[in-house]
Amino acid sequence: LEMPAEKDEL
Amino acid sequence: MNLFRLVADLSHLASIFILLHKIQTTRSCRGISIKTQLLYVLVFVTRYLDLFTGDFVSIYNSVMKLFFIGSSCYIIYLMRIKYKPTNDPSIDTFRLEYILGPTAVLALIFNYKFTFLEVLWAFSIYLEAVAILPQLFMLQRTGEAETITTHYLAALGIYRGLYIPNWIYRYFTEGGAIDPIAVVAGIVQTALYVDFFYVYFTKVLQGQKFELPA
Repeated sequence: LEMPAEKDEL
Repeated sequence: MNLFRLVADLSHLASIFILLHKIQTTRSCRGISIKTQLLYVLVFVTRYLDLFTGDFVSIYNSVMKLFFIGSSCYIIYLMRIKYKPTNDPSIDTFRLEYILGPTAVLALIFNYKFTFLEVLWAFSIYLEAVAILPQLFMLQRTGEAETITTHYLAALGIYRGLYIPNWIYRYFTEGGAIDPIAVVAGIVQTALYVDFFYVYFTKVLQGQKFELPA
């Protein structure tokens, strides 16, 4: 699994 | 940022304004579970610690985080102090330990890194997924709800529902990136609203009162 580049979800 | 995500966040904002409007205009927090609202404070505080660690994302992101922390604390102030007499703890009886215990254990086991911040972040994700349970439990117990309260829940449900197409969109536009903790918890969270939305669509949006079958 590749994680999203940044945790930008609120 | 994609359209699903933007509308989801706006729906989340709307839900908070609907709740504030309900409390201020009726001068009452009747029908609102303070346990769910306390859980949201905990969700936001544990998730947004990155505000203080220098992991800056964007102005939008930081402003929203501060708004969610501030407004959730303000709602607690309204419920616990300003309109305290309208808060009836005898129907808000969901046991918080049934939520806090399992989500804390889950966070300790399933996290991206065994560090203080990452465990708290995972905890906040699991906690948010089930934070609505005391509210839904209360609704189930009383069997009815003020229309404005159902609009509040609908806005929250739309917010959660739209995160799913947002992840699908991001999966295809960000090279197959996926955040399994957020996605699994998010699907569980959205599923919790299914029963509510059935009654909301078949009754409230047809102009009837929100009433559960006896």
